[in-house]
Formats: sequence, C-alpha cells, structure tokens
Amino acid sequence: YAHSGSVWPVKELTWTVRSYPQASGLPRDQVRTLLFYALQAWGNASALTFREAPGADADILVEFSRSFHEDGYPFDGPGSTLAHAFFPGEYPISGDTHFDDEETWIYDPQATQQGAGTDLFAVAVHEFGHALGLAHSSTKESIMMPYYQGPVGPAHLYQLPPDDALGIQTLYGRRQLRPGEEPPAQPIPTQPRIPDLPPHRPTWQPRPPAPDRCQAHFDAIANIRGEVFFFKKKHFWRMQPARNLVSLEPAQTQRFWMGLPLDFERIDAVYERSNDSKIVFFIGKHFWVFTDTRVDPGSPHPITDLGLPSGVTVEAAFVWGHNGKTYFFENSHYWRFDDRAGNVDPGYPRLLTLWKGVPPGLDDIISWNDGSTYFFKGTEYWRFLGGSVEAESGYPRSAPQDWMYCQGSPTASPAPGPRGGSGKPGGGQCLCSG
Amino acid sequence: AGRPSTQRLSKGVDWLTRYGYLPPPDPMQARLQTEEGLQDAVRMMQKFAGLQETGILDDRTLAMMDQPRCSLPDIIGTSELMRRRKR
Repeated sequence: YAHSGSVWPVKELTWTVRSYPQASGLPRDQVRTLLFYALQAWGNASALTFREAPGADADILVEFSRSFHEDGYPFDGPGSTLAHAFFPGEYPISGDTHFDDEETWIYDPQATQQGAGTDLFAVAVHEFGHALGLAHSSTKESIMMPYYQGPVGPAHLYQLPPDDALGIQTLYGRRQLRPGEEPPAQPIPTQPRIPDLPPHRPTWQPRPPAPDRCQAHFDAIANIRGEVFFFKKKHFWRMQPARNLVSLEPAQTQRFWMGLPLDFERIDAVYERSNDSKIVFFIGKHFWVFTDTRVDPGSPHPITDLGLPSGVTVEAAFVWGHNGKTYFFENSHYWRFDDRAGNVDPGYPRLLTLWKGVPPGLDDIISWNDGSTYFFKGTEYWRFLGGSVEAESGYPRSAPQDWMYCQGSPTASPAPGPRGGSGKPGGGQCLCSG
Repeated sequence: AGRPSTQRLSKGVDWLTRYGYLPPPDPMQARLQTEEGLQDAVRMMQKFAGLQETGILDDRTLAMMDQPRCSLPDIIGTSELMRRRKR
C-alpha cells in the first residue's frame, strides 16, 4: 500500500451525496446503498466510522459530474478517467469524491454484464481509499490499483484485500473486534515502487525583453519528443502534446539548449532526427547536433556535410511521418534526406510546388501527433492531412489564434479554449493562469 | 529503428506526465525530457502496471494507457495534486 501523506484527524467521518448519475439506470437509493457499503468496507477494516449527514459540511461530498466541474480536474467523457477523490486535509474539498457522469454506472456484482458499464461499487471503494488517505498501489490484488479491474462481488459481503486493510489500519488503527471474532491475516509488505522525486527547482530570475508570441513569424518550429517548440529570435515557446502552452512567456533558448553560439540572432530550422533522437539546429551555413539539451562535441558542422550544396540555408526541416524521411527546405526548393543512410536521396532538389498550396520561403514545418503535417509562414499555417501533398481546404489559418492563444488583434489577450485532445487547432488549455 | 512514432510518443509523454511518471513542465525551469528519462518513466509505468519492463512504448504499454482508470496520478509528490484545492 501507499499513503498519500495526509490523514483525517478524527475517526468519525460524515458523508453525503450531492448529485446522482443522470444517465445511469441505478436508482438513487441504490447509489446511496452502494456508497454506504463502499465506505463500510474501509470502516470494517479500521477504526473509522461513517455517518451519512446531508448538507454541504460533510467531510466526504460525493458528486457525479461531467467534463469541467469546477475543481480543476475535468473529466473526459466515456472511458479513460472514471473518477477521482481528494486526499484528506483541512480544505473544504478535501475528501470529496467525484465520478464521471458520462460513464455508464452499473452494479454488476457477478460480472454478468461485461462491457455494459462500469461497476460503481468497485470504483467507489477505490476512490474512498483516496478520500481516506491512500494513494495508488502497484499490487495487483489491491483495490488501490489505478486501473479499473471490473466488479468485486456483492457490496454487502465485500472485504478489502489484505494490503489495503493494512494500509488503512496504519493510518487509523484497527477496528475493535467483537467477542469471538478472528483478526484478519496480515500481508507481507513488499518493496515500495516509488521513483525519486525530481530535483529542486531553481529560484526565479528576471528575464530580458522577449518577443510577442501573437506576432508569430517564427524563425523555427519543431516537434521534439512530442512537444512543439516555437523559436523566435533568442526565445522559444513550448507546447505540450495536449496542446497546452507551458507558459505564455517564452524561455531563453540559450539557457535551455547549452552550446549554441552566444552571438546567434535567430535559428533557421530545428528537427529531431528519426534514427537517434538527436536534435539538429540550423543557423546560417552550419548545423549543431544536440543530445537532449547539450551540444555534441564536434558541432557545428557545415551544411555541406549533409550532402546539401554549398550556399544553401536550411529554412525549414521536418520528418514526414508518412515515410520517415527528413525534408529540408530553402525558399522554393526542397531536398529529401535519409537520416539512417546520412545522405540526400537522388533526384533532389525538387520544386516546392509539389507541395500544393503553400508559398515559398516557409518559416518551418512540423509533423503533429494527429498525423498531419503543418506548414508555417508569417502569421499563417497550412495543414496537410496524413500523407497528402496538398494543403487541406480552409487553409491558411491564423497561427497566433490557433497555436498561440491569441484572439483578434496580434496582441490580444489569450482566451484558452477547452482542454485539447481533439488534435484540432484551437483546442487546449494554457498552463499559465494569466 | 525502434523509435516510437510521433503519435505514440506524444500520447505516451502526455499520459506519463498526467499520472506523475514524468514531472510536469515548469514555466520557470526549462527542461527537456531526456531519452533515458522517458525510458525510465515508461519502465516505471510498466512495473506499476505489472507489464514487462522494457522501457519501450510498445503496443501492450499503449493499450494499458487506454485502460479506464482513476484520474489521480500513480506517483504523487511531483505536485500538490488533489491536496490543495478550494471547493
């Protein structure tokens, strides 16, 4: 078992149901009964007692909610995340337990309706474990395993697995045994499986003036390890896979990528190599190779080392997910490069016009996690679906609006939309609050 | 060879971050996930889920990431998640 690090200071806790499932066939009384037995499972194994007490002051408030429900942890519709609960504490929300109302909640103790829905009792026992101070367990037999494992049998007969019983007992003590009652068997503790915490964060320091993200005109854009990096002058913005901007404020490129020349003014292109995951920066007639955020010995290299003609400046570079090849662009020409072979494919350069619908002089190109390819220039971008070489209709669209959380004028305030996941531009939520 | 596709990688990083196997990005500290860090996170996730610990975002690992589950992270301590919130 694993503890969350917080615990209720009392052993008699109150609970109430604030809202019931809308679409489920479970009657309200049955929902309350299942929740009662789910709490009782923890009470049977410990000194805790539970009392249903209608009203907002109850320690454990149960809700069935959809999507955004004002706790900062939105639900995601059917499947995936099912429920969550807040650990014990002094905050009003501590102990509250929320179920995704877009799930089909059922009570199926004999597991006869596989695929028909999610067993409310099994999930409730798990979530109440959090509400009482337990964290997720990697023990397969534990009810605190994070993955839904189906029904756990009749609610009124349910007993916690030994690991979970011991976990709750170490927080609140054992229940007083009735005369003649046998104490439960004790499990053998296993080695905890918890990694080291990340290193301490550095203190904040003032930043020099930074470019305006809403003006776009990025120098380079790259998909690196599933995140998109937008480079402009000596700064960059970073977008997570779920389309969240890590911050509205850009970071300083040189404080992140150690080894770029101190006097560079802008980066022409960046891409992550498909064969070894190294990251390549193009500046002028040279390129720098990075392992993660540190430059490799021997950098920079002349661009001619790639087999490109002397005098070429790589303005855009990306790996096309359709064939795994790397493409280098300069103005109205492009080259196809094989990172594994380390040379330009025969028959190149070719004219940019083969990529229908985009102008010459691109800022940069990325393959995104929706399988599409995005071409950027100035304040606009074009989308190429899958392996298509023709821009999708309806493009170009505004890069500041769809990627940088800018609306209207180039310097307008951001208006984050709903959290991403659709893979379509315009979705997502900025991590920065203001 | 063996490198996961962009889609797999994006999905994997997103999932691993959401459930505490990778630290969330900090606007005040620029840090890129290293290849080794990603592999370690995948390995930890596989260990937690009872899968073979390969460190690779293989089909079984991605399928496990698609399983219905609790939305609390598996590894707590990287954030104050589910602790400091106002009702």
